[in-house]
Amino acid sequence: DPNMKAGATSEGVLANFFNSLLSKKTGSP
Amino acid sequence: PGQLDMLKKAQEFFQTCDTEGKGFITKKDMQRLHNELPLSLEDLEDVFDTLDADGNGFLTPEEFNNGFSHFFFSQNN
Repeated sequence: DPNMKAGATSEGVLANFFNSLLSKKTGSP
Repeated sequence: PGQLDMLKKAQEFFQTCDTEGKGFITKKDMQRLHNELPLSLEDLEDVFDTLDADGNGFLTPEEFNNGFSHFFFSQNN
């Protein structure tokens, strides 16, 4: 189901995004 | 505990995206982060669409906080 995959991907991408911001600010995750 | 830190972080990250201090984030603002974060333009667009709950093309601090708190608490659980 492409929709379910999109949902799961969005969550992963969101986590990736915030983790990147966190490591950018603090220097480490 | 942690909730205040979470809100502080959310506010900080919002400002990172909203470099002009408009009070909202557009898709263009989000794509600007492409230079700073290891994410593709497609990923950043995906992030924006996920956070933009009402789909109006503007990301408010409230929508941003909601998305961040969802991430924050899912990480801590």
